[in-house]
Amino acid sequence: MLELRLVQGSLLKKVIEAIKDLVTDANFDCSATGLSLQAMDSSHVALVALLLRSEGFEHYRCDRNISMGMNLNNMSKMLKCAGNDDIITIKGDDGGDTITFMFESPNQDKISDFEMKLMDIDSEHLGIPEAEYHAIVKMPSSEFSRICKDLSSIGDTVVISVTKEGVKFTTRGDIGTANIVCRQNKTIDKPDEATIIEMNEPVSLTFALRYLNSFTKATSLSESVTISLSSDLPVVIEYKIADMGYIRFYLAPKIED
Amino acid sequence: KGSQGRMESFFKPM
Repeated sequence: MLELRLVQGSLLKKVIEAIKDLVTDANFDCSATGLSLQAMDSSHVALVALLLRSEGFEHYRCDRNISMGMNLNNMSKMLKCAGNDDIITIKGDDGGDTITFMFESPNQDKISDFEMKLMDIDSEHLGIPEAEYHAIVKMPSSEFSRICKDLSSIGDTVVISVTKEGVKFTTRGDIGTANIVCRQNKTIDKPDEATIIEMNEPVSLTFALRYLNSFTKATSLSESVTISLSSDLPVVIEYKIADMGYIRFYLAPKIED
Repeated sequence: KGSQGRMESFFKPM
């Protein structure tokens, strides 16, 4: 038996919108810890890891660990039927082949339930070890989104370099080149608008902008984004989900020939 | 421009 009641239902709507273009089908794993997901895009270049901790739900009942395969496009269709202020409850039975989404309007005058078919998904779970990153950049998520969008109109790939000067985003295309440097900026009252650069050693990596642009669909989940870079690891782009967990996107770098 | 890396080159299946 599974019953998860999420008062801020819009969070679930946003999470699914953020990942549905990257991943078609995914297993949602439910345990005492929370609701989690790990999935790769079809070319295995990017990976998304989601965690919604049990404490973030108003009511959380998960009698035993279960994995529920869902088509994210279908899930999106159903969650779009929930209002932004609705409370969403996810209900399922052990071994059942469907899951129910219940939507309650804030003043309880409209209650809907949508039953969705589950699917069997063969997915390989990758072990992601804790790592020391060469550099970690925290910046406003809207700024990161703007940079990825702007650069993708000029080139296909971006070089992200962190030095003591700041973080530099560089692209090159048929029409020319572009460099955007963001410097550390802690001296503002609003911490969400700060750019904070922690650097253990300089790092420079090249990534496909197409994927980074896809990750920025999570921008509305968090005011800030954290970019963790190491020369021998995929970059991690993390959006924290208030009081609940995170959505992390991993992207494998381009490798020099 | 370099070739695109894949996740399995960095993380091993559990």
